[in-house]
Amino acid sequence: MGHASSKSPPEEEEGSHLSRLKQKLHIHGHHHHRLRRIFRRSHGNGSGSGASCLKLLAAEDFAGIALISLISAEMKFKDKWLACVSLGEKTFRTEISDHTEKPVWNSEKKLLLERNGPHLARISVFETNRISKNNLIGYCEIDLLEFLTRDSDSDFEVFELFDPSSSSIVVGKISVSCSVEDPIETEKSFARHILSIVDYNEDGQLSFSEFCDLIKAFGNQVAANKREELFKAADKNGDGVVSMDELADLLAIQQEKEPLITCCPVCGEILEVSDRLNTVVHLSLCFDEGTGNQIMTGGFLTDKQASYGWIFKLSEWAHFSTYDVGLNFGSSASHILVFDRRTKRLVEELIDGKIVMSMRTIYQSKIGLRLIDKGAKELLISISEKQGRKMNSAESAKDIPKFVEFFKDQLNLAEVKYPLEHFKTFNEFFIRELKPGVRPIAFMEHDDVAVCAADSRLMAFKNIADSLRFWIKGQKFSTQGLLGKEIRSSNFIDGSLVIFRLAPQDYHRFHVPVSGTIEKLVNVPGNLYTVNPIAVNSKYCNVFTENKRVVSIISTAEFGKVAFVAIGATMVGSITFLKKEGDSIKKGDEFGYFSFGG
Amino acid sequence: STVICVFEKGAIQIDEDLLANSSRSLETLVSVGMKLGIATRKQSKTDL
Repeated sequence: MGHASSKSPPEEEEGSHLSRLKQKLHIHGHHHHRLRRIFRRSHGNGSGSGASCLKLLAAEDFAGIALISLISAEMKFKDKWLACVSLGEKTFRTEISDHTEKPVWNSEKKLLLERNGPHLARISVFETNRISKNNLIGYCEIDLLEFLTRDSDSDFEVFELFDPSSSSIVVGKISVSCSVEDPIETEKSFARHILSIVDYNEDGQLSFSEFCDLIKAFGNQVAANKREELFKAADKNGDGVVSMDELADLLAIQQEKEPLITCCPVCGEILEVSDRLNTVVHLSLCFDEGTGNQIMTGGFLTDKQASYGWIFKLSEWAHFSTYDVGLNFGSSASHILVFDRRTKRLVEELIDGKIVMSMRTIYQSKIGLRLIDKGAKELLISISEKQGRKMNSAESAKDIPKFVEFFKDQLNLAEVKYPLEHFKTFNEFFIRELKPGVRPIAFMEHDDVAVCAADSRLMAFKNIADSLRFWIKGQKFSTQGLLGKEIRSSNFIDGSLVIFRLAPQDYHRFHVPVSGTIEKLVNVPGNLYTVNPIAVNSKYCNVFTENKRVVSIISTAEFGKVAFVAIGATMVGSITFLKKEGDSIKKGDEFGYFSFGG
Repeated sequence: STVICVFEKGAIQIDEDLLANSSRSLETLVSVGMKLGIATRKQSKTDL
């Protein structure tokens, strides 16, 4: 144990550890059948039954989730400290402590512990008060299998921290705890978790449509084609909905008969269908990354995936980088329903199911949003600026034909003012103008008729209270918050609210909805969260009051004052106005545009 | 990206179909220039 026990124990000793480890797991009666099915598959046949056999099979093939906690440390001088735990190729870190000799972190992380995988954890403690870099002050190594099987009444152990330049010098002590989660609990908790994510009406059960979204996101075309059959199989009591227990049973039974989950809905990784338990472990950890049930940050994915992948999952605009594979992903594509005012029909708009689930995981959980707070806000701005530079380059023009092909059903090139060859960069195409007259302005000569400001998906409410009731769930939303500090909101208290949401394929210029004079134009700096309904519908996310935006006040004879707020979003954060303060404007006039950038 | 317009209280009578869809939390696909609503502050001169 500790620094001295850095080599792996002998094989027979390890087996003994594993037996003791399994005894630490609390396996209860009604879960036995499911556990047996899981392990029977791994062994090819399922000879034997009962608890003793289960323990034997499970111990031989053990894979589980260890919950490791870095509690506190005693160092020899005062500083601001952080600690890291590394296992195999994964590293996770705590937050930075106060300036003290005795840092307290109470940070925990779930780690996958496999029989033939790494189980030697290295814990490193860094001082952080230097601007240029963090310095490694002490470290220790812990054999987690040995730790977990040690007879001890204490909930934690204290380990000596050694100087990295000399293992004989002790520089401090660290308190660590570690426990193992029952694989059955892991499986149940996973079922509970995915149910909560696709349970749109939050009734604790899955309706047929919610169930279908889940099956689609699992990426299995065969399963998607027989979702009705699967739903009936899951709905054992025939009440028309699938409960958490029913879902857990279906996942266990079906995965054995015919694998249901073939790709992770969060990270998109193709899963090894024959390895049921590791599939559940993977999904549990991946979902936990999103909802942040642990405090330590890091990645179940590779570092690159963790730093890059999550950011792209924060926005539907990820399609701009992935449209060659994104929505064409078939069974993982989900959709949202929109009412087309022109045709008076409901239409489906496709969106990648993985993006939907990832955004729900992040934007609709309090701790998921805390993840965003940890530096991702800056990353969203940085990635948007980078995307702006890329889309302004001559090279980006080659993406235009692919984009047009991808959105061919939703893009009418006949309306565009110039031919495709005219556009020298992708951004130029993105802010394309339309031919005169292709967007007729309703009642042009009647300034008492307001018109739509953008090609968009619209939500309209008589008053703010209705908008909060039906759509905007951010707890901090207010008219004053939307308009910013420089605009007096008393004119707009309890006013009517109209939201125009632009999608990637849309014409990205916005127009004046009412005739009048521009009284003010105010820049409000802010973040670049997605403005997708998933974020707008999250009570933890306040995109309209926290995102970067430009607020203009239009004075009109017919409507009094009208506030026009252009809000930037991830990737598309650049807002340009073509009018200035004091300009007279006529409804239908071009007012400005959104483009790629920060 | 998104544009939000805020009108003064009672200044606009938004078209009923847009309000009805929104009250079902259903977005309406619209184009630039489509009618949004009519002013209520003064007696509207427009016979719609």
